Amino acid sequence: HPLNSRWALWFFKNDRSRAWRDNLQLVTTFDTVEDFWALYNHIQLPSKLSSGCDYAVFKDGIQPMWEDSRNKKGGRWLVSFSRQGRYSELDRLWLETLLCLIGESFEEQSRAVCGAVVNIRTKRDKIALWMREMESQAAVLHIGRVYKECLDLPTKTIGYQVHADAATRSNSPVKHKFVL
Amino acid sequence: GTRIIYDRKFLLECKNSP
Repeated sequence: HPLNSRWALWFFKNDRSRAWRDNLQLVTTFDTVEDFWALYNHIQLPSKLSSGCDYAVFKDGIQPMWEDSRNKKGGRWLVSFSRQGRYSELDRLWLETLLCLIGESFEEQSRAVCGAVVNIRTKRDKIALWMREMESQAAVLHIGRVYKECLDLPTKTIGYQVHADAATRSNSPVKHKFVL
Repeated sequence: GTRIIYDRKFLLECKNSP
């Protein structure tokens, strides 16, 4: 069963002795439902990864970083949660995110979706859906509402951040432009 | 062209099919 897009899985493992970019590895690409599951069943669940690791699944050709021209003016819908919730929610939310991506759950707005990232961190894990620059607020909010429904989350649990704000912040937290 | 869309239920059913 062919997917609408070819997707790439990236793995990031934090090694402070190397540059950030050198810690990011392209694992493989896939473009069928069957190859997606073969890959998913073969790799560790996010909850089994060590702190400092990320998975990123992006449309093939888009690098999972702010600097990519498709991401630069975009933003992300972000879910973050404490370690307490990790084992019950992290793996479920990541899988639901992947199913939204490969199934093209955002319909026409799926074109604006670049990919998704899960960050495993000591304090708070994060899952984010990355989007390119959108033509309207309504489109950003539409994607957010569909995404929140896919994740089956309560209200005020996902926030939209503009990448440019995140890239230029110093120590202050990145503000949420929208919260759903 | 036409967008290829799969719902969650179908994708999950494919998980364990040979």
